Amino acid sequence: MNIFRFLGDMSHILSFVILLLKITQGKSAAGISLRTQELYMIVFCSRYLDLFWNFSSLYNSFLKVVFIACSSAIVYIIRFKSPQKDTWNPELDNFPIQYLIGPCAVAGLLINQDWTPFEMIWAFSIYLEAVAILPQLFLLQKQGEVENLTSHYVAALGAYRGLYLMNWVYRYFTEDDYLQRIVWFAGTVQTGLYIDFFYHYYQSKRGGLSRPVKLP
Amino acid sequence: KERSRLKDEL
Repeated sequence: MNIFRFLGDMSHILSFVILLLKITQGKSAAGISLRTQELYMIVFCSRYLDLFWNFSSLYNSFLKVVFIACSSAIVYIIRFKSPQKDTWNPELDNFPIQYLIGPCAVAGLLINQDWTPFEMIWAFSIYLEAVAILPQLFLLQKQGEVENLTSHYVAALGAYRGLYLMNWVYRYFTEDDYLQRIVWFAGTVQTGLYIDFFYHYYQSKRGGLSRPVKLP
Repeated sequence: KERSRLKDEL
């Protein structure tokens, strides 16, 4: 464990806290992409199958359960719970996620670490996580302006993988046989997708944390 | 060799 990875996990947890607060206290999922939340649920449920046999630390196992539970709860609330479900707009949030899931599944089959079923599913989850934010970013583009809490949510989510990039650099230089090309590639793509958002987020928050983010 | 056995990251 190193500071970058710890801060990355904390940023990821923060993104869950912000989103759960927004949809439970604000009683609205406006501006939140259910498609992205569904993709995250698929990512965590497929990646953490090893919860039952790969016990690397209590910290890891605990957070795996937390991430599966939170992502499932978010999807449940936005899909089924009133009044949140009435604030979700299927016309706006209509990114064809099958065009994300399909290629990631093929990539997971072809490019993985050990050619076992779990490794293929694991690689699929890594590739899918890299592109899971796309429906959310498309929704924000359509709306032009980003509600305050939503902007903090997306920023925390982008920071999490950005901090993981630093963690991988740190581990590469401090550990002798550390090699994880799959997550390095996917994590770089994932963080790259946020760069445009981060630019507008920084520009808008310079004048004060609660100003809305405007996307062109 | 990729250290795939020990997946110690989330």
